[in-house]
Amino acid sequence: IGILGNMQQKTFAVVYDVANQKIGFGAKGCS
Amino acid sequence: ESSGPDWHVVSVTSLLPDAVCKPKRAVSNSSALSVVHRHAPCSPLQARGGEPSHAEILDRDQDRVDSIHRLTAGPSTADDPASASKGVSLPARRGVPLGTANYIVSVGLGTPKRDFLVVFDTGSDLSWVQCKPCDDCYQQHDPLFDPSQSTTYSAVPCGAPECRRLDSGSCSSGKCRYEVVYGDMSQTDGNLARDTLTLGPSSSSDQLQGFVFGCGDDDTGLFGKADGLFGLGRDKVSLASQAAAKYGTGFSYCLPSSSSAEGYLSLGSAAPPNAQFTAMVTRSDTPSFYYLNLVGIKVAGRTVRVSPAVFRTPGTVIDSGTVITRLPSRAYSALRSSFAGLMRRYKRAPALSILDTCYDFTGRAKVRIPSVALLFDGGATLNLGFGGVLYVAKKSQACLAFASNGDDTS
Repeated sequence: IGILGNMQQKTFAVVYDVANQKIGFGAKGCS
Repeated sequence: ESSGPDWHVVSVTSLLPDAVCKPKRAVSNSSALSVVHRHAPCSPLQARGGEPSHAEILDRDQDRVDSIHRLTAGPSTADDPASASKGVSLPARRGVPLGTANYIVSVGLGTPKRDFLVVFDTGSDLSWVQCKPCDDCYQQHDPLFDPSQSTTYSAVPCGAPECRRLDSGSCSSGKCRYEVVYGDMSQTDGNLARDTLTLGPSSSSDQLQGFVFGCGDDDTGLFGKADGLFGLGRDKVSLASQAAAKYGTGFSYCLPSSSSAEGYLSLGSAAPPNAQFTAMVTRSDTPSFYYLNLVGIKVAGRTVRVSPAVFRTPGTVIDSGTVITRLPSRAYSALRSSFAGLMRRYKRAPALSILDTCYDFTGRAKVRIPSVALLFDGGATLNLGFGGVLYVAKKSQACLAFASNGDDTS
């Protein structure tokens, strides 16, 4: 399997929407 | 500084992180915890001179990835002696053996509450802190949690559903014993317990009554000075699952750039308006992991020539605790080839642990780096910032921050 590591997640808002079974990425999530 | 969407133009003097903390509060919704990198200047756990080297960080990262691979490879690896030596033959519900994560949050435990700095980890489920009395605990940042000083603490009895789900098979004086063995052989053992968990700044509205966690009394390994670890995996015992009734299912976080900002961990699934979504995939053999479907990669705006099946067949896990993204061998080779072709003007540098495509920027004022974007099923695109493209150990050694999974036919 591939693994999406935290270097590539930094500064994005990473959303785990379990109810709707989806994962989201929002740019500039920390600012 | 940017030069269009396809390239990053960066001053070389800004490549290395700041040596001092410049706290910038992240914006998030309610019940959010501040997130900082464990080894960054903003970390309360930072031990001057005691942080691991880049090579050590990357070597530990490979231990974690090896552990994920063994778990997802299924029972056929059970006879592998190397696998057995790492403890992965343990029942999956005995704890997901994935090592420590790299980001920390502060949580409050007990009544009256005491604050603890814990790593958070989407690759494991059970949360734990070190407790008194302790047979064998490592030195941590704060005093040990003392159950006798909390009026809301209780041990989970052996017959409780939470204990049976752990499948630890251990019962002592009517108390449920848990054990988690991590991929790098770090380990925690203790009593399964309940107490009030306070998230955020001490408001009773942000309390989880009866939070189930591990009260560690025999803990060894690479936990640094963290007071414990909180799991955000998909099992019922994880913080994400236990908090779902109060905050709603789901959670979000932002991991800060290593030194100059704080991120957040927020329970509940509120999403920023600019978020792009892809399907969350479940696999029954490793139900704690969050899978998604990576389907392609762009370098400097051009799609790398790799069949989507190369990504889709093995699948992809998103993990807050793995540092470097691992790609199937053919996908990594194609990415490396495209990237290196656009970086020909720069002098190559020696490999750094698992990172084999490195450059020497000594003597340069600015560098121009091709952008990298990850494409997901359904059209979501992760346009990586400069910090997601290069791992900068020093000016003379900045490496493409991706690695191969090795032989993808294995």
